[in-house]
Amino acid sequence: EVLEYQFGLEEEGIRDLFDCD
Amino acid sequence: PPQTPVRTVMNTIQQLIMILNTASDQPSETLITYFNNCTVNPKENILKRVQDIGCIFKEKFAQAVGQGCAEIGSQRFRLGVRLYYRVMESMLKSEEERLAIQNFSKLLNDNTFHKSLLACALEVVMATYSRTTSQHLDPGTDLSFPWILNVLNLKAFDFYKVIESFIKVETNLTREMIKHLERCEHRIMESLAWVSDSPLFDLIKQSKAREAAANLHESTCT
Repeated sequence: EVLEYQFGLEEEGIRDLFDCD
Repeated sequence: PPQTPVRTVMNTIQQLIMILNTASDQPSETLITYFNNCTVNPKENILKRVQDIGCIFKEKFAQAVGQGCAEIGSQRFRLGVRLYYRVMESMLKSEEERLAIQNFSKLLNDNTFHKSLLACALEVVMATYSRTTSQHLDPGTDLSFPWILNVLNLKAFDFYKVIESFIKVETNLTREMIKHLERCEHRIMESLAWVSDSPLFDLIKQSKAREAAANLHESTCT
């Protein structure tokens, strides 16, 4: 049985990941 | 009924078709509003990018599976574009809720973001259908991940960045598809992100520089 997908714990969104301040 | 491998594949395809049957090949009214709210309207670039990538995708698909299957490539791409617009809208709604802003000009004008998101949508479509075709093709006709990265000339690390948000906002993905994207994540983390021209190394350098600056500041204060 494969574990459920683990989301990151930090409240990070797509905007942060593409470095958009 | 018992869940056979064939039943699982059929369910995954049905689920994808159900999600995208009513979706549009063009940006929705809600997306257009997001585009209009931008400092620089990204609409024309987004439409042109989709068109340009479409030509490349269809050409590479036909090269891989044969000119006789070119129409299948067009159908796959059309589904991918529908999913791309659908997920983009959900991502923006989610970010609007989180940040309480409506102007996503920088994000929506970021070429890498769009290529990564479109690549992820296309990967979901390709992976959905891949199990219905022959699994024993020669490497030249293998369209499974990371084939899509080469087609879009995209770095694995940039593709990695959209996966979690994609899964989070597209709540109708099947368990099989979530597992597939997770396997892509693992391959990127374990090897694909560590090639010599990966953007990951610039990030590590920046992080070290920030750390050094912080340490210097701390020692000066002391």
